Amino acid sequence: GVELLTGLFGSFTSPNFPNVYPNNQLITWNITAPAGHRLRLYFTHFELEPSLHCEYDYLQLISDDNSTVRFCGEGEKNYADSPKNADLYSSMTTMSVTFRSDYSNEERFTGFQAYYTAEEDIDECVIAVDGERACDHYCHNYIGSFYCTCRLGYQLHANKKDCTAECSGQVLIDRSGELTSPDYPLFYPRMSQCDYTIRLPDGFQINLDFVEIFDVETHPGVSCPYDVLMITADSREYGPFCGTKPPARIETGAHQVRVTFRSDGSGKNRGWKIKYSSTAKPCPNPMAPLRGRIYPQQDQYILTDTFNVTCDLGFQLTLGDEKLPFYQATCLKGGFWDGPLPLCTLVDCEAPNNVNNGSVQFSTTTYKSQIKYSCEELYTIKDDTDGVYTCADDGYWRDALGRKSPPDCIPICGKPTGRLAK
Amino acid sequence: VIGGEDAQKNEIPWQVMILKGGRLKGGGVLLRDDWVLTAAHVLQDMSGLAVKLGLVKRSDPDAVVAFPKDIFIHPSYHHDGLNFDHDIALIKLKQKVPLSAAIMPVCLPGKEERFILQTNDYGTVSGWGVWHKTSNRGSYNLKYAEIPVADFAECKAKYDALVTPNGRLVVTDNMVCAGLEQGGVDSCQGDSGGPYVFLDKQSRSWYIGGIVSWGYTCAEAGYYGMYTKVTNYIDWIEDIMLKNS
Repeated sequence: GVELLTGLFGSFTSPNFPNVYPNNQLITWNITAPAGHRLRLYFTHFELEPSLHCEYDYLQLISDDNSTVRFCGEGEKNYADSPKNADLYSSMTTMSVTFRSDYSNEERFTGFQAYYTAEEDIDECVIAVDGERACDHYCHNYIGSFYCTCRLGYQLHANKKDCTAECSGQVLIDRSGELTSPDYPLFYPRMSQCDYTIRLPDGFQINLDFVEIFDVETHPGVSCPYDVLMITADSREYGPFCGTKPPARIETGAHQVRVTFRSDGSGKNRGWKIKYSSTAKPCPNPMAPLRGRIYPQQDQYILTDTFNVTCDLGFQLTLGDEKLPFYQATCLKGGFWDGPLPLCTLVDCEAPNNVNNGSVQFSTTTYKSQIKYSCEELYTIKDDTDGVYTCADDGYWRDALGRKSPPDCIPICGKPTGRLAK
Repeated sequence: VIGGEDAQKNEIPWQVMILKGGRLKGGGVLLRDDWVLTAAHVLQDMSGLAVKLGLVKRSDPDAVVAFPKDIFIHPSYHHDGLNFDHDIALIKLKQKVPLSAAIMPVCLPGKEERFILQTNDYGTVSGWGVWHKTSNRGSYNLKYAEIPVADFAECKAKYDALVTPNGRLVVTDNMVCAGLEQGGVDSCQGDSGGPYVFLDKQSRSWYIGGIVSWGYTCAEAGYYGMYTKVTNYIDWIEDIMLKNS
């Protein structure tokens, strides 16, 4: 027969206890503790017919992790298979106890008396199932259960156990670079769904080089059934890739590449690393204009590369009749610059502005030319400056203090003639 | 100006005559070629207001007449006949006046310490106002006199002790007392708004130190003439001129 026992504590005995137990018995007690508790079982009396490996009469315990232990003999006589005074614990909330007697009990053994208590919280965090820990990263035990959390940068998977890497939606826009599986070269996280996009301007062609270590969980008979690396460029697909041999270089011919990587809930593999580079048709090397310089100087300029032109001091960037405050050229798809080169022409401050109650004298207006303002009789230059302005490299007339506004001619004050002048 | 001398043409080229309805209202001083500084109590409104420059004799046919475009009375001035604090105003002329030997601005004082008036500094006051203690007629010829800055504490004490039929006259730090202790030389009615100028020895230029404002009687011993202290209003003057030029 089978008996069900529940509650925080209880007891059960062999049939007819404390008298001799009958022959040919097979009784099972299924004990269930409240959630989060494990069971402690102990005996106040134990006396079963001893036999080798307890093959005659025995008491067998089956815990819910399917571990089995079998007892027989007498505790007082120190038989090897008796439970003696030991406390027996279940790993989880249930324990199954089976009493069996065979066809004879000639020495009149009296059986057992067992007590159980559901007295201790189970630390589910230390329990491993199939060799796997309860949680991928962090485990937090509490009465009745446990929960898992992940290290910074990881997300708890819907299975509440695994920590997946945040690795989706990554976009790389540099002309070259590298991308790896999460935590590379350490074991990559389980249950991860990663996708990376290398997105360069139209005109670039992206090349991919796989570097050692390459280690993606594989299967000898099936193509990448567990974890898989896939690459998509334009409409072409490369992969699936797995195993330990890095794939050969891939010249995609595309300016946009998508790399996806999926891992399942098992395995310990170190992942992959891709170095990518790009090529494009170069633009003609630019020639610096006379009195000008080009920077940065490069051996080759390709798509999106830029260069600036600056002029020597006193010279100005001009394109046709237009004065340019700044010039930058960009290499376009197909190997063309986006505009013609400017020239560097001598700065011309042009004719200076006139002032009220004064005049200005000048002969030339180009860089470093000088002009002189003077005021009419009875007027003087405010601030008592000399009125000399020089054509500066920025195209403005500037005085010795760097000011570009023309001087003010203000009336001379307080200088009468006659007695007050003396 | 009582006890002064007749000015000659071109001697005080910054002197401005202010007229209201063609009659002498007071004096002023030319600051630029289109700004006149005067006393607030000389101005009420712009109607009928005109200024003459470049003259010493009232009937000088060469005098330049100009008209105000705007007037700016100091916002803190509230004339009640006893308190002349902040007695200062500016007139912006409609047009710039032609400068000449007869028409020339006076300088504004700088912010340096040498422009702070000290007791016994001598300055020159000028105007067409009453020129004799026994007469209430204005002068035909522009008159001027040199008078010293008086001790302010002594001057204030004197006025504080004086109770006129209308009440006590107010002396503030915005005023300069000037005149002779024994009296006899002073500015008087009709000179109001006119210049009290000082020579800056460093630049050899005359600057405006005071504006004829008020006094108890004229040229009387013990009661000094009161002038608006221009150094206290440099920022106000420059701000008004800058914003309205």
